[in-house]
Amino acid sequence: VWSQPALETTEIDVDGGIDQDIFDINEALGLDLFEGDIKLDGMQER
Amino acid sequence: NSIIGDNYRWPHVIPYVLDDSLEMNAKGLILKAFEQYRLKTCIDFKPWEGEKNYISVFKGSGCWSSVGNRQEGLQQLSIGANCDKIGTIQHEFLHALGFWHEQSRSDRDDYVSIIWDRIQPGKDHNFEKYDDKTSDSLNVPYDYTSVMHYSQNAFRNGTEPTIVTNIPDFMDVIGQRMDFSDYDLQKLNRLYSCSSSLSFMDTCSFELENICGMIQSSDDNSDWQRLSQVPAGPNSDHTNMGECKDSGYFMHFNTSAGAKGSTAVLETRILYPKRGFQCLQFYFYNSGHESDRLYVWVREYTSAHPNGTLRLIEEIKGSPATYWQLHHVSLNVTSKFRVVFQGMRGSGLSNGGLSIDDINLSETQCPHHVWHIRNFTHLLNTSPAGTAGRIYSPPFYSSKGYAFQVSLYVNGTTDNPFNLAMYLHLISGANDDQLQWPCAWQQGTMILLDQHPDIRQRMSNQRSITTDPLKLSDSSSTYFWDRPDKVGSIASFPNGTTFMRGPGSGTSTFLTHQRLRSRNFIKDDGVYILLTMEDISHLLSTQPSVSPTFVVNTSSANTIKPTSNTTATKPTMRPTATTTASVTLTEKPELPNSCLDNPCENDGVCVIVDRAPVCRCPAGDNWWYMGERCERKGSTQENTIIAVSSTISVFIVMLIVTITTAVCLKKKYSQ
Repeated sequence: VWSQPALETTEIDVDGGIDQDIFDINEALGLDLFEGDIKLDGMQER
Repeated sequence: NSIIGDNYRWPHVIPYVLDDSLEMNAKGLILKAFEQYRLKTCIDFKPWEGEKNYISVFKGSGCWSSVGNRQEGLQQLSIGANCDKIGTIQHEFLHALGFWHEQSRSDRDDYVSIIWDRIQPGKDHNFEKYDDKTSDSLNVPYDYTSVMHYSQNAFRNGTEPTIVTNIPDFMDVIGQRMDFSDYDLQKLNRLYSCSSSLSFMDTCSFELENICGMIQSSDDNSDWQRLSQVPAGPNSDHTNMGECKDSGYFMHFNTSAGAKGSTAVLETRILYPKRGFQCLQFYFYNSGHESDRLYVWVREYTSAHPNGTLRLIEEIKGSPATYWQLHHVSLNVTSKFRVVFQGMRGSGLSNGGLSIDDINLSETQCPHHVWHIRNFTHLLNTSPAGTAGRIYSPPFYSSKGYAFQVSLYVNGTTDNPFNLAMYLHLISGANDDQLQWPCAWQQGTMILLDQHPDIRQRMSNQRSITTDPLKLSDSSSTYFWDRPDKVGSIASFPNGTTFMRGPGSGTSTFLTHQRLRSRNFIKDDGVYILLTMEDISHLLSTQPSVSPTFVVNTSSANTIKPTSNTTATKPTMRPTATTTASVTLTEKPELPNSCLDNPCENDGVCVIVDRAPVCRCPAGDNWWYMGERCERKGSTQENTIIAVSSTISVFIVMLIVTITTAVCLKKKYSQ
């Protein structure tokens, strides 16, 4: 293991610090998909 | 649980298009997800070449798919922003292959409780279940570990879970997005009648006495022995780590006896490659002397050499150690072959020998680098959260020559202390003056290895980061992936050598400690982080030059409408450079544009083959277009008419000839 003295290195979190699941992502976008991530065709919707 | 109806199945090889709207990181990850399908199932994916039905993967709003093959020509699957995780992509493709969510199966109430009053108003319908006339659980038990299961907090209104598992131990299991579970694979393989997978070749943990069909060579001085422990080490095998009574074997070559140079050779059974590249993985334990050697060879059989010829692949040497170490060896074999393990006694005094265990061979690419972190439990127990508990990997070079390093927060960041956090950094390296900056389209993949002995049952956790040459730093004053000696900060190696480390990109929620302690992530008190950084700039332009049946609207999940199912649209131009003058994408492929003026008639589709335009002509059950530009139509009806006409013509001609002959003969004889 390579240890590092306290010299600051910047880091960006691509998830913004939140462990977002598929359903959280789609919900935040306001999508109204079946069970959160399923696109139904017309017949299934009926 | 799968949608019922064979009409919803895809063929085993699924045509796909990667739309250029996709993020580069997502494109690379989709290809990695396909590799997991190839490793663990018989489902394969191929770039679309004019097939009627295919999956178009694009960056829409969110992550979504239809369930099953809708047989509507182009079928869309969206991998939107933040969906670029391999588990998410595997999840969406399982929908496309015909699977619903796990907790919607008909018997789910036996295994989970839906807490209806914790669900957001108006979202109850997302927790419906289907009866067994609609969905089929394929005779597989309810699977808390499925990649298709909701997490405990799905659609919650508040802070309490909406799904509670009837067996409490599974509360933190549901909702995993690491990889397919064993039952996911069982169901997929049952649904598609898979009897084997495409890229898996062999696994062996030496638990059975037949040692997986391996053979001892007669051209050596000694044999490998199947043992469960050796006084000088190892004390146990790697498969079970000595935890299971009457099991736990490995193969050992004793180098404490015999003369210098004496050898023992162990050969696998004959294997038949399909792809021409393979990755051999195994655990190795050296309790002998540093002069002892393990050689990995392949014995290749060809028509010219039916008895096989040996080719040395790798010499493994090193100081003896008191632990098992993972090795990867890349092979590139195209004819039938065996892998040959040759142990050789060195010149030094040995009390032990060489041992191997948990071998896996697959037709996949090996990871480029391995970071082995030992005494990991101690690190977990003692490291503080935040930067004080951050450790760095050794420096590595990518295949293009970029130097990089990974940082790991063992006990997470201060905001996420119960997670592993992992970040990728470019660092200053020996090739920096010759490299392109800012660094463009290099995809770094960090895999925390599930050390299950069988590669097919591993559920490793991984994340990928792709360098975007135009990405700006937070201050917007510099490019994020520019030269580390320009945008980085000074750092030093343990030996005191200083270098520059660029900013890191990654996630503070790489994996929860709860999941880290599950499965075989920590084994022999060590973890393995497999690292690969590869150039994916060839994926900049992936979509075909023409969309044949639909216009794709990538703006919203709900606004996608087919325009026509017969008319080819105007050719879609591939994107030109996505970079400014300050960045030169030396690897960017030259884009063929011969299809821009679509030469194909009658709805033919223009595709580029060997950099030349070729028309793929439409065809129905009893008709087809043909010719270079699909200008001629053929049909079975026309063929029948032609055949009948030809027969009648031949008959008439024959009749005329016969009559003429008869008349002439009559005339001759009458004379």
